[in-house]
Amino acid sequence: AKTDSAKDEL
Amino acid sequence: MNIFRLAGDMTHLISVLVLLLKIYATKSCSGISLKTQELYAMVFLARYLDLFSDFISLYNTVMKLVFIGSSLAIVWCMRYHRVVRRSYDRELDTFRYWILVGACFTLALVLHEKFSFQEVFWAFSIYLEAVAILPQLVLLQRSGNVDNLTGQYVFFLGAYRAFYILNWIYRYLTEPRFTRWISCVSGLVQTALYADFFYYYFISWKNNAKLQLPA
Repeated sequence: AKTDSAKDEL
Repeated sequence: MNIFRLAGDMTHLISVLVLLLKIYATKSCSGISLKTQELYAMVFLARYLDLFSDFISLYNTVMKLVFIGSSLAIVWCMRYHRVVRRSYDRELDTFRYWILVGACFTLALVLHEKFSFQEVFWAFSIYLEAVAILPQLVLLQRSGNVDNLTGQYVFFLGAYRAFYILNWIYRYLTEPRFTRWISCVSGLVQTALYADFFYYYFISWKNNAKLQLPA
Protein backbone atom coordinates (compact mmCIF):
# COMPACT_ATOMS: atom_id res chain seq x y z
CA ALA A 1 0.00 0.00 0.00
CA LYS A 2 1.15 3.54 -0.61
CA THR A 3 2.69 5.23 2.44
CA ASP A 4 0.63 8.08 3.82
CA SER A 5 3.04 10.58 2.32
CA ALA A 6 1.75 9.48 -1.07
CA LYS A 7 -0.57 11.83 -2.85
CA ASP A 8 -3.77 9.95 -2.15
CA GLU A 9 -5.81 13.14 -2.25
CA LEU A 10 -7.13 14.90 -5.35
CA MET B 1 -11.16 8.51 2.69
CA ASN B 2 -13.23 10.47 5.21
CA ILE B 3 -16.53 12.30 5.00
CA PHE B 4 -14.85 15.71 4.78
CA ARG B 5 -12.70 14.72 1.83
CA LEU B 6 -15.64 13.03 0.08
CA ALA B 7 -17.75 16.16 0.65
CA GLY B 8 -14.88 18.25 -0.70
CA ASP B 9 -14.49 16.13 -3.84
CA MET B 10 -18.25 16.11 -4.45
CA THR B 11 -18.44 19.90 -3.97
CA HIS B 12 -15.57 20.31 -6.40
CA LEU B 13 -17.33 18.02 -8.88
CA ILE B 14 -20.54 20.03 -8.48
CA SER B 15 -18.67 23.26 -9.23
CA VAL B 16 -17.38 21.73 -12.48
CA LEU B 17 -20.84 20.45 -13.41
CA VAL B 18 -22.41 23.87 -12.69
CA LEU B 19 -19.85 25.54 -14.95
CA LEU B 20 -20.41 22.98 -17.72
CA LEU B 21 -24.18 23.46 -17.30
CA LYS B 22 -23.83 27.24 -17.58
CA ILE B 23 -21.74 27.05 -20.73
CA TYR B 24 -23.82 24.37 -22.47
CA ALA B 25 -27.24 25.58 -21.31
CA THR B 26 -26.70 29.25 -22.05
CA LYS B 27 -24.11 28.72 -24.85
CA SER B 28 -22.34 31.60 -23.14
CA CYS B 29 -19.26 32.04 -20.98
CA SER B 30 -19.92 35.65 -19.99
CA GLY B 31 -18.60 36.33 -16.51
CA ILE B 32 -16.25 33.35 -16.66
CA SER B 33 -12.52 34.02 -16.60
CA LEU B 34 -10.68 32.00 -19.26
CA LYS B 35 -7.48 32.72 -17.37
CA THR B 36 -8.75 31.00 -14.23
CA GLN B 37 -9.83 28.03 -16.35
CA GLU B 38 -6.38 27.85 -17.93
CA LEU B 39 -4.73 28.08 -14.51
CA TYR B 40 -6.90 25.20 -13.27
CA ALA B 41 -5.97 23.13 -16.33
CA MET B 42 -2.30 23.72 -15.43
CA VAL B 43 -3.04 22.81 -11.79
CA PHE B 44 -4.58 19.45 -12.71
CA LEU B 45 -1.97 18.59 -15.36
CA ALA B 46 0.86 19.40 -12.92
CA ARG B 47 -0.77 17.63 -9.97
CA TYR B 48 -1.88 14.42 -11.67
CA LEU B 49 1.42 13.48 -13.31
CA ASP B 50 1.16 10.25 -11.30
CA LEU B 51 -2.11 9.42 -13.05
CA PHE B 52 -0.61 6.47 -14.93
CA SER B 53 2.27 5.63 -12.60
CA ASP B 54 0.57 5.32 -9.21
CA PHE B 55 -2.81 3.58 -9.06
CA ILE B 56 -4.42 4.54 -5.75
CA SER B 57 -8.07 3.64 -6.38
CA LEU B 58 -10.58 3.58 -9.19
CA TYR B 59 -12.30 6.59 -7.60
CA ASN B 60 -9.01 8.51 -7.51
CA THR B 61 -8.21 7.73 -11.15
CA VAL B 62 -11.71 8.49 -12.41
CA MET B 63 -11.89 11.82 -10.57
CA LYS B 64 -8.46 12.85 -11.89
CA LEU B 65 -9.59 12.10 -15.45
CA VAL B 66 -12.82 14.03 -14.88
CA PHE B 67 -11.00 17.11 -13.55
CA ILE B 68 -8.33 17.09 -16.28
CA GLY B 69 -10.88 16.41 -19.01
CA SER B 70 -13.41 19.00 -17.89
CA SER B 71 -10.85 21.77 -17.38
CA LEU B 72 -9.36 21.19 -20.84
CA ALA B 73 -12.84 20.97 -22.40
CA ILE B 74 -13.86 24.29 -20.84
CA VAL B 75 -10.65 26.01 -22.00
CA TRP B 76 -11.19 24.59 -25.51
CA CYS B 77 -14.82 25.69 -25.49
CA MET B 78 -14.06 29.25 -24.41
CA ARG B 79 -11.27 29.57 -26.96
CA TYR B 80 -12.58 27.78 -30.03
CA HIS B 81 -16.32 27.00 -29.82
CA ARG B 82 -17.68 29.42 -32.39
CA VAL B 83 -20.79 30.37 -30.37
CA VAL B 84 -19.38 30.30 -26.82
CA ARG B 85 -16.18 32.18 -27.64
CA ARG B 86 -18.17 35.21 -28.78
CA SER B 87 -19.45 35.80 -25.22
CA TYR B 88 -16.01 35.75 -23.62
CA ASP B 89 -15.27 39.05 -21.79
CA ARG B 90 -11.86 39.38 -23.42
CA GLU B 91 -11.39 43.04 -22.53
CA LEU B 92 -12.28 42.45 -18.85
CA ASP B 93 -10.29 39.23 -18.36
CA THR B 94 -6.86 40.83 -18.42
CA PHE B 95 -5.16 39.41 -15.31
CA ARG B 96 -1.45 38.88 -16.11
CA TYR B 97 -1.36 35.39 -14.67
CA TRP B 98 2.08 34.41 -15.92
CA ILE B 99 3.42 36.34 -12.91
CA LEU B 100 1.43 33.97 -10.67
CA VAL B 101 2.68 30.93 -12.61
CA GLY B 102 6.31 32.07 -12.37
CA ALA B 103 6.06 32.89 -8.67
CA CYS B 104 4.38 29.58 -7.82
CA PHE B 105 6.91 27.57 -9.80
CA THR B 106 9.81 29.41 -8.18
CA LEU B 107 8.29 28.79 -4.75
CA ALA B 108 7.85 25.10 -5.62
CA LEU B 109 11.54 24.88 -6.54
CA VAL B 110 12.36 26.20 -3.07
CA LEU B 111 9.59 24.68 -0.95
CA HIS B 112 8.58 21.07 -1.66
CA GLU B 113 8.34 17.72 0.13
CA LYS B 114 11.06 16.04 -1.98
CA PHE B 115 13.21 17.48 -4.74
CA SER B 116 11.94 15.34 -7.59
CA PHE B 117 10.22 16.24 -10.85
CA GLN B 118 6.86 14.91 -9.69
CA GLU B 119 7.04 16.45 -6.21
CA VAL B 120 8.11 19.89 -7.45
CA PHE B 121 5.24 19.90 -9.96
CA TRP B 122 2.87 18.71 -7.23
CA ALA B 123 3.90 21.59 -4.91
CA PHE B 124 3.63 23.96 -7.90
CA SER B 125 0.05 22.78 -8.52
CA ILE B 126 -0.85 23.29 -4.85
CA TYR B 127 0.50 26.86 -4.79
CA LEU B 128 -1.00 27.67 -8.19
CA GLU B 129 -4.44 26.44 -7.18
CA ALA B 130 -4.37 28.74 -4.16
CA VAL B 131 -4.21 31.80 -6.44
CA ALA B 132 -5.95 30.42 -9.55
CA ILE B 133 -9.27 32.05 -8.60
CA LEU B 134 -7.81 35.59 -8.63
CA PRO B 135 -8.52 36.33 -12.34
CA GLN B 136 -12.10 35.10 -11.83
CA LEU B 137 -12.65 37.28 -8.73
CA VAL B 138 -11.22 40.31 -10.55
CA LEU B 139 -13.50 39.62 -13.53
CA LEU B 140 -16.55 39.34 -11.23
CA GLN B 141 -15.74 42.72 -9.67
CA ARG B 142 -15.30 44.30 -13.10
CA SER B 143 -18.36 42.78 -14.69
CA GLY B 144 -20.65 44.00 -11.87
CA ASN B 145 -23.71 41.77 -11.89
CA VAL B 146 -23.04 38.05 -11.64
CA ASP B 147 -25.44 35.51 -13.10
CA ASN B 148 -26.65 32.79 -10.72
CA LEU B 149 -24.78 29.87 -12.26
CA THR B 150 -21.49 31.79 -12.26
CA GLY B 151 -22.01 32.75 -8.60
CA GLN B 152 -22.80 29.15 -7.68
CA TYR B 153 -19.77 27.92 -9.61
CA VAL B 154 -17.41 30.20 -7.64
CA PHE B 155 -19.17 29.39 -4.38
CA PHE B 156 -18.77 25.59 -4.76
CA LEU B 157 -15.20 26.03 -6.02
CA GLY B 158 -14.36 27.93 -2.84
CA ALA B 159 -16.32 25.61 -0.53
CA TYR B 160 -14.53 22.44 -1.68
CA ARG B 161 -11.14 23.51 -0.29
CA ALA B 162 -12.81 24.47 3.01
CA PHE B 163 -13.99 20.85 3.29
CA TYR B 164 -10.42 19.74 2.55
CA ILE B 165 -9.17 21.82 5.49
CA LEU B 166 -11.56 19.88 7.75
CA ASN B 167 -10.21 16.69 6.14
CA TRP B 168 -6.60 17.66 6.96
CA ILE B 169 -7.56 18.45 10.56
CA TYR B 170 -9.36 15.10 10.82
CA ARG B 171 -6.40 13.17 9.31
CA TYR B 172 -3.93 15.05 11.52
CA LEU B 173 -5.93 13.97 14.57
CA THR B 174 -6.48 10.38 13.48
CA GLU B 175 -3.38 9.38 11.50
CA PRO B 176 -0.11 9.27 13.50
CA ARG B 177 2.29 10.42 10.84
CA PHE B 178 0.02 12.65 8.79
CA THR B 179 1.48 16.05 7.97
CA ARG B 180 0.68 18.03 4.84
CA TRP B 181 1.93 21.53 5.59
CA ILE B 182 2.17 22.58 1.94
CA SER B 183 -1.45 21.58 1.26
CA CYS B 184 -2.77 22.97 4.54
CA VAL B 185 -1.17 26.41 4.37
CA SER B 186 -2.01 26.79 0.66
CA GLY B 187 -5.55 25.56 1.33
CA LEU B 188 -6.00 28.18 4.03
CA VAL B 189 -4.71 30.94 1.74
CA GLN B 190 -6.96 29.65 -1.07
CA THR B 191 -10.08 29.63 1.12
CA ALA B 192 -9.22 33.02 2.62
CA LEU B 193 -9.17 34.54 -0.90
CA TYR B 194 -12.85 33.60 -1.18
CA ALA B 195 -13.73 35.25 2.15
CA ASP B 196 -15.10 38.48 0.70
CA PHE B 197 -16.89 36.59 -2.10
CA PHE B 198 -18.54 34.31 0.50
CA TYR B 199 -19.60 37.40 2.44
CA TYR B 200 -21.29 39.09 -0.53
CA TYR B 201 -22.71 35.72 -1.65
CA PHE B 202 -24.27 35.24 1.78
CA ILE B 203 -25.65 38.80 1.79
CA SER B 204 -27.23 38.31 -1.66
CA TRP B 205 -28.68 34.97 -0.55
CA LYS B 206 -30.06 36.49 2.71
CA ASN B 207 -31.63 39.48 0.94
CA ASN B 208 -32.65 37.26 -1.94
CA ALA B 209 -30.97 39.84 -4.15
CA LYS B 210 -28.71 39.67 -7.19
CA LEU B 211 -25.07 38.99 -6.27
CA GLN B 212 -23.23 42.32 -6.47
CA LEU B 213 -19.50 42.57 -5.82
CA PRO B 214 -18.32 46.12 -5.05
CA ALA B 215 -16.11 47.47 -7.82
